Amino acid sequence: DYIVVQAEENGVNVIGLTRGKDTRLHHTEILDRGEILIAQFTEQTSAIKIRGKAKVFCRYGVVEAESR
Amino acid sequence: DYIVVQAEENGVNVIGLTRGKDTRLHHTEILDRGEILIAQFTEQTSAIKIRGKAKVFCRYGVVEAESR
Amino acid sequence: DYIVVQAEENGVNVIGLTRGKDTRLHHTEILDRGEILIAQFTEQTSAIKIRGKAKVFCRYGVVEAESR
Amino acid sequence: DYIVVQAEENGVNVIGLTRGKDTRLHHTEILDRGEILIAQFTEQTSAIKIRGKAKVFCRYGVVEAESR
Amino acid sequence: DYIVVQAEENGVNVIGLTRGKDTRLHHTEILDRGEILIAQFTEQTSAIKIRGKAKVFCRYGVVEAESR
Amino acid sequence: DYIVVQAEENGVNVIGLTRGKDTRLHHTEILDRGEILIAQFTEQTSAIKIRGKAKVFCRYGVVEAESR
Amino acid sequence: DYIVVQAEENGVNVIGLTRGKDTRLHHTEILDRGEILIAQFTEQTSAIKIRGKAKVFCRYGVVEAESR
Amino acid sequence: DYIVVQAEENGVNVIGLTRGKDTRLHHTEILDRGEILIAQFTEQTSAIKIRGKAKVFCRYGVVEAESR
Amino acid sequence: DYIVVQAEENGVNVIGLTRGKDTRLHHTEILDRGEILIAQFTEQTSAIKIRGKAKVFCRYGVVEAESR
Amino acid sequence: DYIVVQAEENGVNVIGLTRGKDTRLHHTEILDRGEILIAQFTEQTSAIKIRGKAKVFCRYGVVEAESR
Amino acid sequence: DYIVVQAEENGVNVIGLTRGKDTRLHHTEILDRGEILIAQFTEQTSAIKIRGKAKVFCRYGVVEAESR
Ligand SMILES: N[C@@H](Cc1c[nH]c2ccccc12)C(=O)O
Ligand SMILES: N[C@@H](Cc1c[nH]c2ccccc12)C(=O)O
Ligand SMILES: N[C@@H](Cc1c[nH]c2ccccc12)C(=O)O
Ligand SMILES: N[C@@H](Cc1c[nH]c2ccccc12)C(=O)O
Ligand SMILES: N[C@@H](Cc1c[nH]c2ccccc12)C(=O)O
Ligand SMILES: N[C@@H](Cc1c[nH]c2ccccc12)C(=O)O
Ligand SMILES: N[C@@H](Cc1c[nH]c2ccccc12)C(=O)O
Ligand SMILES: N[C@@H](Cc1c[nH]c2ccccc12)C(=O)O
Ligand SMILES: N[C@@H](Cc1c[nH]c2ccccc12)C(=O)O
Ligand SMILES: N[C@@H](Cc1c[nH]c2ccccc12)C(=O)O
Ligand SMILES: N[C@@H](Cc1c[nH]c2ccccc12)C(=O)O
Repeated sequence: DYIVVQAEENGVNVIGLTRGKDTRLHHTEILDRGEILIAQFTEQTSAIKIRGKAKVFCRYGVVEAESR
Repeated sequence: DYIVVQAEENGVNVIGLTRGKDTRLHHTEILDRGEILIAQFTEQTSAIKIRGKAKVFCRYGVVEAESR
Repeated sequence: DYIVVQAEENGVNVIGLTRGKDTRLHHTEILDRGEILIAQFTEQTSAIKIRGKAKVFCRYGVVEAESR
Repeated sequence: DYIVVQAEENGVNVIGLTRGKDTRLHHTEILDRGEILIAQFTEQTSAIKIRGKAKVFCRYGVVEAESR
Repeated sequence: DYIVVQAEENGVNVIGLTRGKDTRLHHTEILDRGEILIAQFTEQTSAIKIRGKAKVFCRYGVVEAESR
Repeated sequence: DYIVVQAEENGVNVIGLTRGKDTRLHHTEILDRGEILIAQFTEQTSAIKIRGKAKVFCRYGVVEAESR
Repeated sequence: DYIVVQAEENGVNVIGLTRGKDTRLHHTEILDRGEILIAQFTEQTSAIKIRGKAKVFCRYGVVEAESR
Repeated sequence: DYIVVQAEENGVNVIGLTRGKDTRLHHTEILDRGEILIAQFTEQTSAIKIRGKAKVFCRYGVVEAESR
Repeated sequence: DYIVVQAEENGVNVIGLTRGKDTRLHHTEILDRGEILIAQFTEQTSAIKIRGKAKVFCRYGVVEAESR
Repeated sequence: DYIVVQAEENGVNVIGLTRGKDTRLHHTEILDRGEILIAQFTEQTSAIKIRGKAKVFCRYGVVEAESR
Repeated sequence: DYIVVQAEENGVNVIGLTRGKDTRLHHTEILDRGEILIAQFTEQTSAIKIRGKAKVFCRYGVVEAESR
């Protein structure tokens, strides 16, 4: 299982949240406009947060993340 | 298995409820308008509660959470 | 496997019934209007009862629970 | 695997029959009009009987149980 | 795997035949008109016989059992 | 995996043939007109023969058995 | 996995060929017109030959066997 | 996984090639016009060659083998 | 998983390439016009090369191999 | 699970990010215009980043990566 | 899982990249115009690169590789 994030502005944050009893950020991947990140759920990552303007492709279709 | 939450206002709560005999909150992720959280069911999390205005994407389609 | 409950009034009860020889309530999650609960079947929970006005999203479509 | 029972009158009986050599009732869940029960097949339950007016949602569609 | 039997007259017989070298009846569930039985194939039951007027819902659609 | 036999005359034979090096009849279930038998393939049964007028529902659709 | 053979004349041969290094006939089931045989692939049977006029139902549709 | 060969002339060859380091013929089944062979891939057989006029039914549809 | 090769000229080569660190030819099956080969991927074979005019049926449809 | 990257300019970067607690680049494959890379998720690679003008084919369709 | 490469010019390179911590070329298969290679992902190969004019058939459809 993976999701695809297509950055539509510079500085889009794709944040990995830890799996397990404790939920904290373990990695933030920063994308520039036009870059694409394909990220799986893993032993480390059981939740992913996206900040900034980006298209998120997932099993439910395309979901738009907006910047504040 | 994961769900996708797209916050439509600031302060949307995505609450993880514990798996097991006891059901209590183990983590609340707070989303600002436009942010997206993709969260799996895990060994810790067997139920998820959403408070505040948000779109929830799941296997049954898009379900709208309303703020009070 | 999970179901999604969208509360349409305050005080909707989502009740977990125990798995095993004995069938009793182990947890009742109370939802306010507009809140959403996504709940799995688990080692503890083999039946779920819903009281109050709510939409229940499951593999068979959307089933309406009515309040008395 | 689960079925969904939507009670259309008070006093609908959802009866669990035991798995194994012996077939007897191990639990009867009573539903009031508008209540919904989502029940799995389990190690205890290999057959389910429904008495009273109710809609039963299952893999084959919606089957109507009538009261006598 | 389960089948659904919807009785259309009183006294419909849903008969479980034993799994294994020997084939005999291990249980007969009697349904009144309007009652519904949802029955799995199990370690005990590898064949099911239906007598009396009833609708049988299975993976191949709805099959009508007629009374003699 | 199961098949469904709907008898369209009295005396329809549903014959179980043994699994293994040797192929012989281990059981014959006799159906009267209107009766339905739902039978699985099992550790004992790797082939099933149907004699007499009956509808046979299987993964390939409905196949008509004719009496001689 | 099984196939269905519907005999359209008397004396249709459904021949089981042995699985393993050696390929020989281990059983021939003879069908009369109108009879139906449902036969699985098994530890003994890795190929099946059909002689005589019959309809053979398999995952690829219905294939007609002709008599010489 | 199996394929179905329907012979359209006498003397159609269905040839089993051995699985493993060495590839050689381990069995040739000869079909007369109208006969049908249903053959699996097995521990012995990892490739099958067809010579002569025949229809070959497989997951990709029907492929026609021609005689020279 | 298998592919189907239908030779459209004499001398079509279906070449098996070895699985593992080393990639070399372990077997070449030569087909005459009209012959059909159905070949699996195996412990020995992780790539297959086709030379000469032939139709290759695979999960992506029919791909035409041309002779030089 | 794999993705396909089709470079639409020279110097397209396909970057493998490490699986595990630590997220860093373990390999960058550089593609010239017209070249194609098909890359799996693996024990080493749990996220893939694409920089430069390219088409990315994945389970959600085709996603365009733009160069800055 | 396999892909299919159909060479549309001489000298098309199908390059296998190693699985594991280290990513390097372990084999290059050279195809002449009209030849077809069907290649799996394996214990050795977790990425495949294609250079030269060719059609690449994969689960996402047909992707065209261009020569420089
Ligand atoms: N640490 C949590 C992270 C998480 C996953 N899904 C969630 C839903 C809600 C809140 C937290 C989470 C877990 O592994 O379960
Ligand atoms: N602790 C409970 C949480 C839960 C899951 N599904 C539920 C349905 C109803 C009530 C509680 C729950 C469990 O793991 O089972
Ligand atoms: N304790 C019961 C709960 C239950 C599940 N499905 C049911 C159907 C009917 C009655 C009770 C049940 C069990 O695990 O089996
Ligand atoms: N005790 C029986 C219950 C049962 C399941 N399916 C049935 C069908 C018919 C009669 C009884 C049953 C069993 O586990 O097998
Ligand atoms: N005891 C038999 C019951 C049975 C299942 N399928 C059948 C088909 C035909 C006759 C008997 C049967 C068995 O387990 O195999
Ligand atoms: N005893 C045989 C029965 C059988 C199954 N499929 C067949 C096809 C043809 C002939 C016999 C059979 C076996 O288990 O294999
Ligand atoms: N004994 C052979 C029978 C067989 C199966 N498929 C075949 C195809 C061709 C020739 C023989 C066969 C085997 O188990 O493999
Ligand atoms: N002995 C070979 C047979 C084979 C299967 N697929 C092939 C493709 C090409 C050439 C030979 C083969 C093997 O098991 O692998
Ligand atoms: N020996 C190689 C053969 C191979 C499979 N797929 C490939 C793709 C490209 C180059 C070689 C290959 C392996 O098993 O992995
Ligand atoms: N090392 C991380 C890489 C990763 C996968 N998915 C992610 C999503 C967000 C951030 C990092 C990641 C892991 O294996 O989990
Ligand atoms: N050695 C790498 C090869 C690889 C697979 N997918 C990739 C994506 C990007 C970069 C390298 C790769 C691995 O097995 O993981």
